[in-house]
Amino acid sequence: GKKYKRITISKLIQEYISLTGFENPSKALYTSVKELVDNSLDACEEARVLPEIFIRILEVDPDKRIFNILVWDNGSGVPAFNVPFAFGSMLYGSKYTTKQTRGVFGIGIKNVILYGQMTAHYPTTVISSSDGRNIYYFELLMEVSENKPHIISCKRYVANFAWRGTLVSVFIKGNYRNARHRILEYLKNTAIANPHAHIVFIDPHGVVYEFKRGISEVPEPPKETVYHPHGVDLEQLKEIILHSRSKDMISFLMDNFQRIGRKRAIEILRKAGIPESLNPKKLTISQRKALLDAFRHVRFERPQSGHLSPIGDHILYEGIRKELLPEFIAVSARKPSSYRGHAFIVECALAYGGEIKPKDSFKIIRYANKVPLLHSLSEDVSKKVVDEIKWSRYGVPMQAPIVIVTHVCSDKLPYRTLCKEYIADIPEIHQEIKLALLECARKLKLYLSKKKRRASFLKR
Amino acid sequence: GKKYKRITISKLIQEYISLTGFENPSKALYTSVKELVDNSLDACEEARVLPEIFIRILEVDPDKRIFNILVWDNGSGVPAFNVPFAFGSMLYGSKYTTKQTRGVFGIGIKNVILYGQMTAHYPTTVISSSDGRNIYYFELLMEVSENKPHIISCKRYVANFAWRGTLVSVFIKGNYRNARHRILEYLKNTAIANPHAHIVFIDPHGVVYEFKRGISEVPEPPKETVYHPHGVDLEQLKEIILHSRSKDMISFLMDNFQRIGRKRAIEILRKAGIPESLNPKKLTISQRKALLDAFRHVRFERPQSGHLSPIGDHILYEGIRKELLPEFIAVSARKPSSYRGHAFIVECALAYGGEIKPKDSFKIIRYANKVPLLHSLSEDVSKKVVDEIKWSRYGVPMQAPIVIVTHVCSDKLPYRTLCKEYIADIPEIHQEIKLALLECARKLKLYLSKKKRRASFLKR
Ligand SMILES: Nc1ncnc2c1ncn2[C@@H]1O[C@H](COP(=O)(O)OP(=O)(O)OP(=O)(O)O)[C@@H](O)[C@H]1O
Ligand SMILES: Nc1ncnc2c1ncn2[C@@H]1O[C@H](COP(=O)(O)OP(=O)(O)OP(=O)(O)O)[C@@H](O)[C@H]1O
Ligand SMILES: [Mg+2]
Ligand SMILES: [Mg+2]
Repeated sequence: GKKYKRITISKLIQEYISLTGFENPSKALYTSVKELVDNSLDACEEARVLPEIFIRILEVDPDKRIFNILVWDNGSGVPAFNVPFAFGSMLYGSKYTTKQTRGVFGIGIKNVILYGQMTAHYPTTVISSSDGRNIYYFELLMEVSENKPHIISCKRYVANFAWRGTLVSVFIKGNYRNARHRILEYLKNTAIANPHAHIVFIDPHGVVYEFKRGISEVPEPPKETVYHPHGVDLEQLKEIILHSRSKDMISFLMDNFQRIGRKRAIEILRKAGIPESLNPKKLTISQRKALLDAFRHVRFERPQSGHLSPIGDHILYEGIRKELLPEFIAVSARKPSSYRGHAFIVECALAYGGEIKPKDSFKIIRYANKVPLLHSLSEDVSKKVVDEIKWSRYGVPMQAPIVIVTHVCSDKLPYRTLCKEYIADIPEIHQEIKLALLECARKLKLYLSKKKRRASFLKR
Repeated sequence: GKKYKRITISKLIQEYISLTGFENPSKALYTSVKELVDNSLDACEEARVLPEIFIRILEVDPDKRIFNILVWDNGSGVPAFNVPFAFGSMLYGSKYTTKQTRGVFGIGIKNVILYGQMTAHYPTTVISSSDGRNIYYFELLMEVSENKPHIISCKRYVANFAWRGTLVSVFIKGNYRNARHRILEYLKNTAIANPHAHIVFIDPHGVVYEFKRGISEVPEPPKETVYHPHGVDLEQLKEIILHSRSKDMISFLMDNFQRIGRKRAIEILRKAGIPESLNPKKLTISQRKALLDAFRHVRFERPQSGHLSPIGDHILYEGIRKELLPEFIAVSARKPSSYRGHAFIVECALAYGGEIKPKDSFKIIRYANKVPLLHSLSEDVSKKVVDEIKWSRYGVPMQAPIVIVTHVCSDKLPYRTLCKEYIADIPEIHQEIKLALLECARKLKLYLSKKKRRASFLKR
């Protein structure tokens, strides 16, 4: 007969490790570095500090190709009470908020630890201080079939110096020779988008790669926001009602949603046929449907975007200039737009000529929430846009020395995979990237025609 | 401070519905039909019956674009005890086995129900009989934040006729106008790969599409198999040990793994330095590592493949012929191969000329475990292979009227997304598809040159 059973998310991911980006040892090494560094950058952003991130990869067993990856940061740290689940239980984390963060799923570091246990089975070490005084040392394993942490040891030290931050050490089967290029590209692109970060990477051969700090101010961090009425479905509304402390519908609407003032709240409730004094916890299913209907029929300003944290056109310009040394750069930072009630900002750039190599012709450097995307290019919305644009009309022929840079940031991005490798081809996002790139293309066209005229002028 | 919390998989998927293929109402309607029909075909395969599948889509609310999707099959049915969790709790199902099945994750139908609750919030109806006598009627909702079913009603009827099977009725927000083409393509391609199935589809306009049975024998169904030694990692070994009833290592190896006879079991244990009489439940971590090491250093025959269920070259040929009416078809069914200890079979075909339209030039029809793949083409391994082949060398120019068909089946396919939209570009699979397509291309080249000679002969 059929065997019905329940499994945990960690068990499923272990069976289908291709879901999380660990399909071979080379990609596994890259993905591990990415997940660790993304977490460190989120933590430093949370702590509002200039990031100091140290990464070391060591080959501990050449026969079995086991590597140790150690990442240390000066971020917010993880409170001792939360360490076991944060590092040992999938679908546990601190980023389930309506805020722009690099991590969002609550599984990233656990994916690394799981792969490590499948291929190497050394415990994971976490050393962290979240109060700058007590330092906790944990040795952990994941109990995969139960999705629970297993604490091997836990010690507390009192520091006589103020240190806050986190150190994570994992062992995985990897392939540095094939992963090296991608790891360096990820770190380099991360440095471009986060120039206030100081990153040091020591590789298995002892080579030191240092990405010095380019600016010394911490950028304005992302903030949490409330839902826009157009970003709410019936299940989310149920959740908002559950956590709301409002005693009547007017304050419920004004406190829990963007762009709703008193006047608009009254209008919405009238449209929905809901009494103003009703306690939101008493809303029936049909009243909730009526409320969402009213949301759909009332005009709202587009979602607020002050809570987002784009790269910034000066920073993007400077980062590209230092890295690619082109003869020309055009940057376009679009006004905020929105998709399903969530605000997003697109920033794009074109770099042309100079030191750009022929083999990098039409290379696309992508970012999502300031994180470099290095895989699954062909399904990504940026690639779809680049392929649609008639570049020749802008004086850019095939094989021109042009590099395209795209960044999309939002408090909710439409990721298609559990390793966030690419962004879905959503019409609103597609349109914004296209307008940004066309804007850059027009600037490039102007530059190229001026250059041509100057050249023909000089000829005479 | 930071808010650490745990969430359920259903809550995560509700927040990131782009993970499961429901990013817009049109794709949602398509994906819903796919998930329901895939489940029906799996159920009919389980019951070893000639599938009778009835699909009806009705528009129940034109303003809000709410559709009802009803799918009825004569498959194995779902035991009453299992219905609530099978239809109301993610990561619950009967397909967590080492067997080739269309469904594998235990979330498919729940993704449909979740999207329905987000956009329409009508209960789901399930009517099922698994013993041909008692018919159970359920009305269910999903409790999304807890990943639990909520049973609204449950009734039992005794049938005075023998009926076994399942009927599922869901309500979702959809867009039939934009989904129609894809739904029909999915059903048509499903009929090609499953010609023993009788499928009737009634659409919202009352149009009836019938896919008559092409053959009257039930194909050899897929079977469950045990792990090949090369398909086992440390976590899987832990699980195998946990469920094993063997009292010594020799029987443990022979009973739980493919390709291990008594002689080989002795050799493996000697290499690993493990006593033959040891109870497997007493294996230490280092002994388990030594066992996997020994597995890696012993030569094994490649995994058995008799448990797989390919389409069959005659069936593929006939299905393509009826559907595309080409002037020439080449089919290549490769011998079984393996990837990470799991056997897989590749079948490919090329159709040329005849009724193939110019706009379908180089169209790729893909299947995975007999299920048509209609999205994310550009990241799929088949597309990567097709783009690598120098078709002109085989007499096939750009814009030639050629359609390419690929099928990969296995008891474990490397899916990259939770909606199984494409197969990862794994070297072993890539290679097999390439060899199969080149084989077909050579046959096509032969045909085209013969055709050319005949034409020039006739000219004189
Ligand atoms: N270096 C770190 N500093 C501070 N907190 C960390 C660090 N690494 C992990 N954490 C904490 O552990 C939690 C789990 O991390 P994990 O990477 O699994 O998930 P996530 O980052 O929330 O989301 P994602 O799965 O998208 O990466 C985080 O939410 C964060 O609270
Ligand atoms: N029409 C049906 N007939 C018989 N059993 C069914 C039917 N539909 C669903 N089931 C049962 O419900 C379970 C859950 O279905 P669901 O689609 O969620 O997961 P799955 O098919 O196992 O995997 P996947 O997520 O890949 O689709 C199945 O494993 C199966 O046992
Ligand atoms: Mg993370
Ligand atoms: Mg299913």
